[in-house]
Amino acid sequence: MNIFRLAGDMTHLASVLVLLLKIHTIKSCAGISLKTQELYALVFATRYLDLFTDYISLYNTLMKLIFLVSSFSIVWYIRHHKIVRRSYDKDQDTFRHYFLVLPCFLLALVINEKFTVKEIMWTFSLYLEAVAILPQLVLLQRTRNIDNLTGQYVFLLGAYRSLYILNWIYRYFTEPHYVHWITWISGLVQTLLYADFFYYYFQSWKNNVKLELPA
Amino acid sequence: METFLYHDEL
Repeated sequence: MNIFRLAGDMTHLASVLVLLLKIHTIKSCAGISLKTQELYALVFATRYLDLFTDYISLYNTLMKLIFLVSSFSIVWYIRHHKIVRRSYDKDQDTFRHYFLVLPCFLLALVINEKFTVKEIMWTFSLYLEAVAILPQLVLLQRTRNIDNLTGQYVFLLGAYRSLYILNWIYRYFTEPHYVHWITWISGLVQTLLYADFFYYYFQSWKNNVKLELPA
Repeated sequence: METFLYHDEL
């Protein structure tokens, strides 16, 4: 464990907590893409298959449980909670995210480190996570007014993967044989997808104006 | 062991 990875995990945890806080306290999911939340629940479900088979550390198991429970409960809130579901704007959240699942799965079948079920599901979760934010970014472009919590949520989600890139660089230089192109490239693609959001988020913060994404 | 170590990240 290095500081970059710990910071990355804490930032990721913060993004999930910000979202849960928003949904639970103000009972609203305005501006949040259910499709991105469903994709993230699938990412965690396919990535943490080894939750009960490989014990790495208490921290690792605990964080996996937190991410699994939080992502599925967010999906439940938006789908079924009698008040929250009313604020879900399904007419705007129209990204056909199922079109993301199949290509990622096919790619995982072709490009992976080992042709086993667990490894293919793990690789699938990496590719899927890289594109999972797309429905949310599309929704942000459509709903002009991005409230603070939603903006912070997306920012933290992008920041966590950026910190992971620093973690991979650190591990590459400090650990022999630590070379994982699949993880690095999908992590890089994921972070690049946030690039323009980061730019506008930083501009709004610097000029102290409301976050607006160009149509 | 290498595979086991490989998935030590979240």
